Amino acid sequence: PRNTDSFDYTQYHTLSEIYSFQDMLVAENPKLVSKIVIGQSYENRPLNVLKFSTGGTNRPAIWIDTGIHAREWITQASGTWFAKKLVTDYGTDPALTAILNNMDIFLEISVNPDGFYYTHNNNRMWRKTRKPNSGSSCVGVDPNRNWDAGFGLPGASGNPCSETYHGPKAESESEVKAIVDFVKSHGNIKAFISIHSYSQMLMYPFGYTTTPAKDDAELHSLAEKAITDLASLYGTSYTYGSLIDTIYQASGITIDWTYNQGIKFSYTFELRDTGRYGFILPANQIVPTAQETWLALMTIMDHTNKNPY
Amino acid sequence: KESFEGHQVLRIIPKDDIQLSLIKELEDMIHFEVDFWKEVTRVNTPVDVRVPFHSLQSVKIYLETQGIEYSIMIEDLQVMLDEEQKEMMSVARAPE
Repeated sequence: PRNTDSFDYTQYHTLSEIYSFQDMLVAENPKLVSKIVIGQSYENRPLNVLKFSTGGTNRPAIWIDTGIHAREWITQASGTWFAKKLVTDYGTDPALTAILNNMDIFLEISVNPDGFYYTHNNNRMWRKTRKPNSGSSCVGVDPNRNWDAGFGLPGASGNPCSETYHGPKAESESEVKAIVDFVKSHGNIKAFISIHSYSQMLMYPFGYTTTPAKDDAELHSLAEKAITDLASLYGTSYTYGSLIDTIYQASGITIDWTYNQGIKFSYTFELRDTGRYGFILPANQIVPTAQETWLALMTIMDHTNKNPY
Repeated sequence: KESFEGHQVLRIIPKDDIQLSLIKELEDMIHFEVDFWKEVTRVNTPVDVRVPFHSLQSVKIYLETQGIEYSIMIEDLQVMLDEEQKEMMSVARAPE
């Protein structure tokens, strides 16, 4: 594609195509979109973040990421669609325009580019990072068990061959550390939304403890509203709740760390599950999935904008 | 490229807490090399497991002897991956 209008959002794309897409989007929208490289992956790929901003300095911000688990292709594809949606709706959609007139939005489409590349070229079922583990023939760490929040507690594995291996220490993965450094240095992120697939769930902290988050009631009611709005488009049914109550105990996860950093609106999505395809969700479901998820994202972003803290 | 020929994805629905723990035990049977696509959560919530061809018979026998019901969600994973790849290639070639 020569521009982001002719980019085919109804298909899955390789990492290089996504990198090209990001550059095209920046070039086409220089006043709204910029690209920040927040670090490098283990295999030296750039960790690109798109910044959507209408100006100001260190405005309150919303973070969205997709693709921390490499094989969850619907997430990177949805992230690409979200990026385009942000530029097309700014100035036309009053709610998004109000958000972007007050806040910045950061979008990391491929949090785990090494793993994503590996799914395209070697092993479609790869989930983790691609960093070798000392003393083991098994490669990679689960980047969603590598955060410094209940790190190493039950709900992650100490076995490097496990899909949920937490790594040798918290933030051992450069892909995780880059976000940690960015969030800390920014200091004004108000919502953090990390997107996975597939189970049709919207969850909030905590994963490592049954102790409710201080803001449990507000997070719960906002999640309920978000999944109601999501379902209004195609009737897709989501469950919601704290992570430990909704799925299982999971330690060292992204949103527990972000919440402990003071980011109240910390959520994680599990996108569509048709009950037939798992991670091989057909490409014709990319746009419907992204469209319905967008409604939930807007609900969370709008609430964040209207409820400063 | 790694082949997933003959791999199946089984959808298992645990009916009680005993079945839940029996399915969890599958995770510890390393020689089966199963891959939980959807982890064990609670009773009546589906668990999806990718089972390599070499373990299929053993895993199915394990489930059946424990009285755990399952269905085959994906008959042959590689067939689906081939279709996915074919679609991507055809789209990539379209401009040519």
